[in-house]
Amino acid sequence: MNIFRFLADLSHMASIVILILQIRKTKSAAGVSYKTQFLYALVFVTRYIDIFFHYVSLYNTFMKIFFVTSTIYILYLMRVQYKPSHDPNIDTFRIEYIIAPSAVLALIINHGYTLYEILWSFSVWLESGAILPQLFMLQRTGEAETLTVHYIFALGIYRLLYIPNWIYRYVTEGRVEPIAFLASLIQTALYSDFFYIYYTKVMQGKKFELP
Amino acid sequence: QKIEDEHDEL
Repeated sequence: MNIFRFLADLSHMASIVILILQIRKTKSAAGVSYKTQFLYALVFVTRYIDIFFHYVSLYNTFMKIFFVTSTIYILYLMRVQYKPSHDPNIDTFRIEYIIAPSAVLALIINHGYTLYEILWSFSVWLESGAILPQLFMLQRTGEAETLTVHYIFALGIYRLLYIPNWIYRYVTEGRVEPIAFLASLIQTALYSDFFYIYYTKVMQGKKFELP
Repeated sequence: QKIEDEHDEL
């Protein structure tokens, strides 16, 4: 465990906590993409099924449980608790366009043709595009709640930090994980526009508004 | 490299 990965995981955790706090505080899930949350739930469930047969560390197990349960809790908040606040009419990105290519990529690029390896690869590719419905929604509405913006920012930081983590691990351990590395580059690229607007607007205390 | 080591991250 190096500092990059640890900070990345903390940032990932923070993003989820921010989202839950926002929904609970405002008693509303307005501005949050249900589709993105659903995709993340799918990412975690398909990636972390190894929790039952592959032990890494207490930290690893704890985080896996946290990510799966907290994301399902967000789905519950959006679908049941604060359902009326969520407008499906602005959450229109077709998730098939993310799920289908991820499935194809998982079948082509993986660490071996076992169910576990294919699901793992699928989850990695899926994660790289899972933020798209949220970014799409942001683009449609043109502005967002400060907390939603911080949520996306924390999520982007998490992905960005995994890149130096892998470079560090390559140098110190000779460890190479090309699938996750490539998928993460794609994912970070998706955030670049968002980061730019975040930097030019939010950092200067302005409201998050798309130009 | 063992497969197990490839999935020690989140």
